Amino acid sequence: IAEQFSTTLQAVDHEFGIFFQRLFNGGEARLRTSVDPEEAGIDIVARPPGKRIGSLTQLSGGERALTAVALLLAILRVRPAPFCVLDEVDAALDERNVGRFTEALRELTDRTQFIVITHNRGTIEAADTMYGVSMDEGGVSKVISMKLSEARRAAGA
Amino acid sequence: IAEQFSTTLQAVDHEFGIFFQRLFNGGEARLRTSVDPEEAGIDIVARPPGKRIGSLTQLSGGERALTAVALLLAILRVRPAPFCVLDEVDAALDERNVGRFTEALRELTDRTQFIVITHNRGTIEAADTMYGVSMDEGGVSKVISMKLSEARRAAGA
Amino acid sequence: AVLRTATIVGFKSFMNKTTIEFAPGITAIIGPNGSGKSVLGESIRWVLAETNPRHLRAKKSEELIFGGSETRRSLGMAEVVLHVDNSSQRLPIDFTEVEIGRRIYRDGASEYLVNGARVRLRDMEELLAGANLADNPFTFIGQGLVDQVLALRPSDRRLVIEEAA
Amino acid sequence: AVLRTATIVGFKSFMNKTTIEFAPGITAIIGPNGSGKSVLGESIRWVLAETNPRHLRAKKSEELIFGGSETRRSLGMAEVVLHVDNSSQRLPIDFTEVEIGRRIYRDGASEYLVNGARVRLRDMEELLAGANLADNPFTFIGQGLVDQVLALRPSDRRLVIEEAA
Ligand SMILES: Nc1ncnc2c1ncn2[C@@H]1O[C@H](COP(=O)(O)OP(=O)(O)OP(=O)(O)O)[C@@H](O)[C@H]1O
Ligand SMILES: Nc1ncnc2c1ncn2[C@@H]1O[C@H](COP(=O)(O)OP(=O)(O)OP(=O)(O)O)[C@@H](O)[C@H]1O
Ligand SMILES: [Mg+2]
Ligand SMILES: [Mg+2]
Repeated sequence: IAEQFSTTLQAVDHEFGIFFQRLFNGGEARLRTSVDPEEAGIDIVARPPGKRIGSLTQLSGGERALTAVALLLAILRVRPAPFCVLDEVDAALDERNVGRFTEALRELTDRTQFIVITHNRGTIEAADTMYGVSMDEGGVSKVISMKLSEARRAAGA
Repeated sequence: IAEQFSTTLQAVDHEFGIFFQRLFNGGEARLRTSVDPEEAGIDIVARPPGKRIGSLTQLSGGERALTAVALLLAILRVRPAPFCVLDEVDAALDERNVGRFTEALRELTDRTQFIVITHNRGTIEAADTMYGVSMDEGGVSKVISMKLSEARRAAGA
Repeated sequence: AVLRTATIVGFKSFMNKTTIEFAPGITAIIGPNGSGKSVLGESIRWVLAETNPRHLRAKKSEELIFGGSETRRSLGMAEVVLHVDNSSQRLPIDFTEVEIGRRIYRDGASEYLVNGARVRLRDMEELLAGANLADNPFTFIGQGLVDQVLALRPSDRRLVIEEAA
Repeated sequence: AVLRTATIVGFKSFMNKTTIEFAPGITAIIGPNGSGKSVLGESIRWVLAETNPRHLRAKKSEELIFGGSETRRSLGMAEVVLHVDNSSQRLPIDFTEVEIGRRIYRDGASEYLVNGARVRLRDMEELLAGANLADNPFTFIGQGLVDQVLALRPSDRRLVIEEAA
């Protein structure tokens, strides 16, 4: 990794590689300075396990989502935010990857509260608390706090 | 609707309104000529039931997806294509809307074969045939034809 | 700063006063399409001094106030108050409990409040910056943003991560 | 034209010859992330004379051929053949069964085939146009496209729908 990278970026690169391998159960990923000398920048290199290196555009929808999650979590590890709102970032993930995603979130909960908007049963399973949002016929939203067990029964989980 | 609209567009507008009301169980939607006189074009106006008219950007993620589906199906009704491949267009839909989506697809199956790539159990439930795709450790894809009943058991549906 | 509660009234679809309590760990927000889940997330983003209405799916701030429906009339004000536990002193202010509030009125007038007292936008941003909450591109992640992180022009991406530095 | 079968070999991740049979109605394609579901859809799009590699997540056509993996070597050719029931005569050709094929080689050479005979791209497009299959923006809908339909500049949208006319 180029010396142009600040200490922060080097730390993020390191964590990115680790989170990627955990979320993909193998493979490798890193940041590197952009090839373009004019535009100082960062490229992402990601290789899921068993596959050859390609560009990001060749990754599948779920692989792109998971790679972005790995990078986000790396940044949150290096520069924790007190909380993070994730709005349906799990939409493209299959069941097994949702499990890896929520386990990775769990690793950061000592420093960060996660508020996860989701339709996914696996994500709901992994949550500590749950809120249900509904809208009445008058176009007004309201919130119901659901005990986790009854929420899981409602989600058919 | 403006006379500038060709017969085709008028037919699509008509079907769009109908499909929208079925997918949203109410509300209204239509096409109209763009307000901008320079740029001849089409605007989409959509109002889910109980809500006031707003711009498309104010619709929720699932409402936008469902509105786009209504327009797509209207076009397929007026100009049938022999088949249509839908790649995870149901990702943002809640359980009830997935049901309405698949029922609407069913209406067009007399003229169009649908190939639906999905992670969603409701969509899988509604399918007539199913294929499972998997990748071996060598990065090679293969396809398994799954009898629908065993596929549903595997999906835990 | 640990999120304790959010109280929302008049913000977009939350016409009625709504309070939600946050717990440590992972909180899931579920519900049907169009029910208001993303609006809930936007209300928190807004009270944390989000200045760009387009990040909140609005063309102008006025659209953030409950605009009425087929059967309800619109309101004149939107307010969100966030109650935060500051015992870790992540917020550079000498209180262990901090209430961060924001209001907006139809005429465009807007207020920022800390523990009930009005402050300038600049003070609010300074306060939040201390806890890495001001203008932090990684606090609110939507479906578009997952791709956005990967698709950023490399020059943006460097800025984005350096911003975290 | 009713889709009967698709036979794929060497196209992207489908290194080995794969045949799938389509039935009437709704066919669901399921599987883990990265397994090849979208590639399956792309193979059909490609054999139907898709000329823009960017619609197939490739910068150049060569990337459409199986490029090898950690443990497999790359191949030199990709081929997709679609077997279509033409008893409705939607395809303007005097056969009730039609095989539409396409091949591409690493050196860039490419072939279009109808019932095994080579044809020019133009003939292929004319044939497919008859069944509303040539360059039809509504035959392949991806997750981005759902938004794309709504987000098109109104002027594009009119063209897009007129194209269907
Ligand atoms: N100013 C406003 N006044 C009243 N209602 C509003 C206002 N702005 C937005 N809304 C309504 O709030 C709803 C938006 O909800 P939101 O985007 O939070 O849905 P969601 O629960 O995230 O759904 P999805 O699962 O589809 O993403 C829309 O139906 C919109 O009509
Ligand atoms: N030319 C090629 N040679 C070999 N493998 C390739 C080639 N092009 C793409 N691939 C691989 O095929 C896989 C793409 O699969 P695809 O996009 O179809 O996944 P998917 O089943 O749709 O997954 P998701 O559910 O995440 O959308 C990628 O992992 C990619 O590495
Ligand atoms: Mg939403
Ligand atoms: Mg895919």
